[in-house]
Amino acid sequence: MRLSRIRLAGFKTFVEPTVIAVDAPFVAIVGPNGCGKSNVIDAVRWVLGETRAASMRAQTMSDVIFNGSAERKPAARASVELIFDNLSEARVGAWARYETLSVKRILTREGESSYWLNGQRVRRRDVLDLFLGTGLGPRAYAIIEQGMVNRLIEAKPEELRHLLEEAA
Amino acid sequence: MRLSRIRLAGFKTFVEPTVIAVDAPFVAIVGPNGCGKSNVIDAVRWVLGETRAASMRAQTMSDVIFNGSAERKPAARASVELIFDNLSEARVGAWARYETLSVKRILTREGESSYWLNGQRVRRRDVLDLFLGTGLGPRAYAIIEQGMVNRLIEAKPEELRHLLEEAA
Amino acid sequence: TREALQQTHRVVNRAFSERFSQLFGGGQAQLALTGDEILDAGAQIIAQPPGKKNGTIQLLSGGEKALTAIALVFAFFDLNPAPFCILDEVDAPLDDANTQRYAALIRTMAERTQFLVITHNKLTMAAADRLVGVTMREQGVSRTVDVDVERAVQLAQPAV
Amino acid sequence: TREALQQTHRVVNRAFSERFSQLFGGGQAQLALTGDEILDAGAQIIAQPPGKKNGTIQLLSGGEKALTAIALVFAFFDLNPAPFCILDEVDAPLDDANTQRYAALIRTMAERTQFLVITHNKLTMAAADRLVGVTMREQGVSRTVDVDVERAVQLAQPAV
Ligand SMILES: Nc1ncnc2c1ncn2[C@@H]1O[C@H](COP(=O)(O)OP(=O)(O)OP(=O)(O)O)[C@@H](O)[C@H]1O
Ligand SMILES: Nc1ncnc2c1ncn2[C@@H]1O[C@H](COP(=O)(O)OP(=O)(O)OP(=O)(O)O)[C@@H](O)[C@H]1O
Ligand SMILES: [Mg+2]
Ligand SMILES: [Mg+2]
Repeated sequence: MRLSRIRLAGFKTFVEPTVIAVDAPFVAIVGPNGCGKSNVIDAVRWVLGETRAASMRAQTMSDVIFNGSAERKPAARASVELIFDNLSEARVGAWARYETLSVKRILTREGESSYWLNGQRVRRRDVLDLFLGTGLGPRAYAIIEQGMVNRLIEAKPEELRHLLEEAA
Repeated sequence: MRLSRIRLAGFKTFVEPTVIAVDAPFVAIVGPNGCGKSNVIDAVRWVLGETRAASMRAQTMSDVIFNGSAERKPAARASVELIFDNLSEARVGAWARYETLSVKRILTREGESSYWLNGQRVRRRDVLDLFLGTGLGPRAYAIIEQGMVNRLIEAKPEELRHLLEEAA
Repeated sequence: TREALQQTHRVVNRAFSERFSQLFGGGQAQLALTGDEILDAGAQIIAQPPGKKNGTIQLLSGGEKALTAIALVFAFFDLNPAPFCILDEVDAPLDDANTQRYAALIRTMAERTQFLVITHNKLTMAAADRLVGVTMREQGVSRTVDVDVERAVQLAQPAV
Repeated sequence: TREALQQTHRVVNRAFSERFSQLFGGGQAQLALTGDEILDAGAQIIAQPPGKKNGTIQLLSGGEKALTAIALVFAFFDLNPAPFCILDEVDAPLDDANTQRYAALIRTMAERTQFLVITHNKLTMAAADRLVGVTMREQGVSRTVDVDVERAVQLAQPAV
């Protein structure tokens, strides 16, 4: 299962519909300070079902919607879509039936939230179940945000044991 | 008043007597991870009278003495000397009488500690008084250690106001 | 349960030790349990970079601490692998030699796991298969552009 | 005393705003006091990089946060200047453009204050008058060597 594209519109600084092609084994994302690289990481967390605003450097969930710039008004909604290509992998488990898998999340300014799997509306629960046991769940180490390494260095012995317990 | 040389012997990884010539306006200290660059910074703090081991990434003061390697036994004592050249500056205030100023600190494994100003033994108090009002005192911003910038970023409003109070 | 925790600890400890040696080009490390009762013991990182003494992570240099923590991240990832792994600027405090080993390890792991890595480091960029450049030519608005790896490294040579 | 604190705040605030603009090549920042009674108000960093919205430091990117904190360090240093200033790897999260401005500001300030800067960054090295290399050829033992600036930058070009 390989992530082939990330599509964003209205998500933080990605106000314009944007397609990021990441279809390679080792992709480096580069650019100046403040240009939006970490915002892409927040988008991936968000579409996988993150509910804690703080994990995406926000205070409330609606903070992820583009909130305007000198030239533009705030966006009415944020949407992020992950497109997985499953053709080359052994197709096993919950993912087996998909050749291509699209996971999408939308949040409007009015607070309407929805999740979509291959174009079909589903509940957040269904997205979590799909990724259960794939290492992309909430307690996983698939997404290492800026500053996480420093927190590990500073972690007390009880906190490190807690990480072992969560992983067990 | 310009720092022209730093001399170390037995201080952390600088077991061999070492003279670092820093006699230029803008000196960059470079080298691989773990080679001893931050140890030089600890040495400068130490010779200026630092008494808190934690400020020099140590647990007790004797931790700054070279504690041995695969090939070498621990050192019997640590000594650090700062040599200031005062010829080109307007000679005012407490520094006025010195053309060259040497400040040295020694700590032995037995715990004997001494401070030296231009070869003459003095008390720690005399070293602190010499640097009083020069921005090199304990609450100053002359030495910014690795990680300090991150702490400033994370500082709470009360902590930032506390910094203003200390500086006032 | 006690067995589950002990098993998890065993697996993470072995993976941590292995990833540490790969990243440091030698040396050894462990995630040691303090105390006998695992259910309320603490876990402490003990690390020994090549040619250095054994000790807790607090005794290491800034870059050594970061590389040790990266080894632990990879160990937890090994325990519960995902189809992809995203790393945001973990290479910032690394010198060139450690950055090369970090990038080379990712290349190796990328045979089975897709890596998306945010970096300002030219050595990490040079090891990637593909570069996605993020730009902000219009104030406050992000856009992306595909960047050629050799060209980017060339462009990125400091204009000194 | 209230007057001393207000005076200190005024001076630091003005220096912070100035250093911020120099480091970001524009924009503005302030160290705002929350609440009316200065003696128990909190101090909060409000920053606006060029072309971006005003907000607290928490809303900025990793590199923007670091550069803002560096501006505050320089403001406190301006308040109580010393003959020298030592900076240990503060440029780690900065991109090339911000590193260039950081190094250029140090060059300017170095006309009156001596700067000793630890760095892994080639752009910062290139701006220095002198490079001191620290090596550890023998395990656990540091030695120093003088390094020629142009030669070091040349040697330091990533071997890609
Ligand atoms: N909802 C939003 N609407 C508009 N802009 C936003 C929103 N949320 C965050 N931003 C902006 O995104 C920018 C931060 O982007 P990001 O953290 O992705 O930068 P970065 O590329 O990771 O930089 P660095 O290299 O410094 O880490 C900030 O300028 C912030 O103001
Ligand atoms: N008393 C001591 N005796 C011998 N070695 C010591 C002593 N105290 C610290 N060290 C060693 O000094 C090393 C750390 O050096 P230092 O922090 O100066 O590295 P650095 O050059 O700043 O690296 P980085 O670029 O990663 O920040 C560690 O390997 C540590 O074991
Ligand atoms: Mg970032
Ligand atoms: Mg260091």
